[in-house]
Amino acid sequence: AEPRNTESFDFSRYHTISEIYSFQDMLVAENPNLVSKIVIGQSYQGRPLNVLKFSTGGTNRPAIWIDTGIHSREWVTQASGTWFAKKIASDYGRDSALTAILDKMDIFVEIVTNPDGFYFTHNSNRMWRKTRKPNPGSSCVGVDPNRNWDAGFGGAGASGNPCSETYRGEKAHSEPEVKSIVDFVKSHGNFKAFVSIHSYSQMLLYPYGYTTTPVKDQAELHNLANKAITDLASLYGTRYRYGSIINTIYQASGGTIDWTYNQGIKYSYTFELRDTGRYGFILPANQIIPTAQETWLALMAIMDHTFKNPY
Amino acid sequence: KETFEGHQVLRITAKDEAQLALIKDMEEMVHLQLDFWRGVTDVATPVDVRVPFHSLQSVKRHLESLELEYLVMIQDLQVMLDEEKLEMESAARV
Repeated sequence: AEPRNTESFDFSRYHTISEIYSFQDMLVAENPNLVSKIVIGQSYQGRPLNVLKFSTGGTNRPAIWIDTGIHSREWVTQASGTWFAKKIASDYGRDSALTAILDKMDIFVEIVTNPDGFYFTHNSNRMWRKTRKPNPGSSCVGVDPNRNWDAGFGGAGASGNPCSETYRGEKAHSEPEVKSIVDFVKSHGNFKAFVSIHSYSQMLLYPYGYTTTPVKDQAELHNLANKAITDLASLYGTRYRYGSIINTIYQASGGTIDWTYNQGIKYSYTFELRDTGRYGFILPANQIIPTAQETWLALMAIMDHTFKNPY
Repeated sequence: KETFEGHQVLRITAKDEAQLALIKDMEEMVHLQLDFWRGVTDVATPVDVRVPFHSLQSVKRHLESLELEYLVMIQDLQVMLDEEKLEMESAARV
């Protein structure tokens, strides 16, 4: 039942890694003047780290990054990322706000940010969260890729135990899935917003997680987060909390958006998507599209603000 | 393939900071092999934790002894995973 094009792709169900990879190739083939695929590296087990680039031209334009699935068991995020990619391709030239953004900026979307873990959730352990690289000297496998970044790395808010779900890894950027993004962001050098999407608990978070020191742009990030979750709630009433990571959830060191903010990417955010009920990570597939639709409104608020507030 | 027959997900609600700390202490009880789906944040946010079948009784006894309020959010995780897989396969056939 392989879809022949992205119009017949069923966004209302969960897909395997190969189905998502073929979706990416179809979207590129259908939109040669807008969408291209960049392989920014390989996972530990050798899977390509695919990033979809949405660009209408120019050279090294200011850019926005969106990633999903860094924690592999958070299936609604990869599913939403797939929907976002189709939405961007479909709305360019139709939606004035998105068209204005893409006429001046590029958007990069990494849907399967932890492919080894994602494959493992489909075939071996649905509850898997981390990467799949073995840890020397331990029988436990994998590193939490959201504790492996060089931002407060090794501090409180991550574990030094390889068997822990929040194991930070031997050293910062030890995981190829993380290092590939680090190298890409550094070599690109012109990212203006970075959004890393997780589930679940319905929160919109900004740096920092490793320290209580407020970021210098705290007021702006806080106000923008408020606007974003207000737009999100306007669709289905899904209520989000927002704030800095350390004040809203807990201390977490080595986190993605702490690193991106410290790279100078001011609009750095983490989403925690639904579950509004009692499903947790096993969110029913019939909630994929509503979740993606409401999240898109928040993403548009962040992207529109980024576009209108160049720095 | 790892299966989760009899695993339950408990939603624990702390009444105050003291109770929150007691839940936090459970993160260190490695022998119970708890998987915190939603970790300890603040009193307003319940904590969701997957408990393997072999730890269920002792965890529930522990919670009750500390008068920690909890509900069973997921009765049997494997049942839900089987439904999810069935749903994926039937949707793919369509």
